Amino acid sequence: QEPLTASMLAAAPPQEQKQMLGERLYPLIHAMHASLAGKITGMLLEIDNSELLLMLESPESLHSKIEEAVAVLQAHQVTESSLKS
Amino acid sequence: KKSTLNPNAKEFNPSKPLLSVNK
Repeated sequence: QEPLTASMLAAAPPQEQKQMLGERLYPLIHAMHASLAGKITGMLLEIDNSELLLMLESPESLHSKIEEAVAVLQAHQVTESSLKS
Repeated sequence: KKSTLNPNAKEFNPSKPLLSVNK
């Protein structure tokens, strides 16, 4: 699969840009956190496209962002379940 | 530091599945 570039993204409508980024991010996230992949991808897609492109080129920064998302998600789930009980 | 990530973000649905899963 050819790498996603800023010019490829710029040629697409905004909503499609996120979908294109998501399609690239999802398999990488799925490899780390299969059960949370959809949710984590959705969270990361709220980040600026330019930053997401950098992350796709830098596995290290992507991994740290994924771990951050997992931590945020877990903290959120703990809060939610404590509210319910 | 506080994360800017939003736990209530909408879930992403890939257009094509990664693995062939028979449901």
